Amino acid sequence: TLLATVCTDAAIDPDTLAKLLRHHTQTSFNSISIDGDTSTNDTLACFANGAATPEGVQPMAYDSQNVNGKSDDLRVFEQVFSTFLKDLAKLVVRDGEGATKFVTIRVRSDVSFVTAKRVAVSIARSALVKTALYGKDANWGRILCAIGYAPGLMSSFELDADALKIGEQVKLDRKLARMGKGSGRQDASENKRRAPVVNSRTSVSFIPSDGSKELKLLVCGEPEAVDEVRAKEILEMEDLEILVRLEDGTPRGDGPVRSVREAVFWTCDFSHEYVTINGDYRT
Amino acid sequence: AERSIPAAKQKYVPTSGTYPKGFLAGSAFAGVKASNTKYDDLALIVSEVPCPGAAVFTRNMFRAAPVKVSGDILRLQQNKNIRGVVINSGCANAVTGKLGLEHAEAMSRATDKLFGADDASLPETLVMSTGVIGQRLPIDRITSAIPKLHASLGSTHEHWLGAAQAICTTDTFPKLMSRTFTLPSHPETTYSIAGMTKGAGMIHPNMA
Repeated sequence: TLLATVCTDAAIDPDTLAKLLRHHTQTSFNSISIDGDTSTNDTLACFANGAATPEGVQPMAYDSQNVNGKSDDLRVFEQVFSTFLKDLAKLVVRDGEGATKFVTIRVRSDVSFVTAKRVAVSIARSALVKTALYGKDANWGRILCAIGYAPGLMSSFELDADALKIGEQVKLDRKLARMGKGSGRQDASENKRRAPVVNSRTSVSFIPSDGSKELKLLVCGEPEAVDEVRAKEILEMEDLEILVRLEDGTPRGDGPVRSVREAVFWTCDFSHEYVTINGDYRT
Repeated sequence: AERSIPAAKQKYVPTSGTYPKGFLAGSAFAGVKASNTKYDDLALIVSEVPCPGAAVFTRNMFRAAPVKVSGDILRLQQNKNIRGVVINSGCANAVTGKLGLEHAEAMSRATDKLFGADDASLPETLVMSTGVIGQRLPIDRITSAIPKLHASLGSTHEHWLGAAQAICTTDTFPKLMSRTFTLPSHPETTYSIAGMTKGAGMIHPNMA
């Protein structure tokens, strides 16, 4: 269970405080996972008593007079608040039961933020990814597998609109062939070629925490020859970043290049100790 | 008693802090979980003057009694006039039916009374619980320890650290952070923000 209490002596209007908390929970405490289990008791509470606010200064509040409803004070406070919640949330991941690794998962998508977040959550929840990290194994295949079954992606090839079109075309051709109409003469190799391709826009890298060079594992759907020694070096460190790009900077289909959304999620590895702790946690 | 902290985690535990004015923190021993005979397991964070408060809660279908009671208090008070939060570790008061709700309300009311509230007053103190699911709270032990909890309140780093320690369950270190900041309209004024958290297992929050 996650419990958190945050207090500030700045003065904030009650509705604004509630809105700020809801919004910034998404990118902080709702962006962490240790074991993928959502508790019955999770609570994050926040209090703002204005005890440090100079006499006569009004509580910070959203109001339409300001640019996107925020005064300069509120905009600055929001930045402080957002960073504070993220850093407090990361402390929880640092203490994951039996954890030996602190893993940042950063996913970039030109489809949507939701796509990026779903993929990040899927990787963070994968027991196979987490045990590979504990074993210091650069098993990018498991990361790709977790990307591939992320909710909302598996069915629609949302990662690759081209594949969707090809998939539909192949189904249509087969239907026509059954009816003895249309081209219908697709031989196996033709259909095979036009079947949904392995996603050619997905790249996966390990980013070491010491600032040294990125280790590319998969580039635009093509596996790299992985330097095992380098991978082991990187996985020896306590902190690791897994960078997933679901875009390659080119337009999807014949549209314009779309803006990239990024989701960041924090998790840890799964160790023998996690099983021991939870096997012993007597009810 | 102080729980020992693994050497590798010491770096995450602050040795000092900058805590927001007008807030007090405290901790006390109630013996919520039978196997705990020495570590504080009650914590209290309050504002000397009731103030705006907000919270987000789990969306798990079987949300616990303290989650329901705290949500009701915030709705009743429209996020205003909130005193703070009383927290127990050692028992989650979850899947405990009507009696669980009564126990959570009793924790809140026992705390309010120590700040002068009477039975007619609206509740001002939120409630949080963490620990084993499916067990009832030893509510008498908790309510009889709350005056001690109230007496333990203070505004030093040790008070805040004690509260952060008291809410731990399988955590290996207390999670406490504090920062100062200024705002453009009055750069001469220094504000503070502080927070404590717990969690080491059953962690995949999806709060709203």
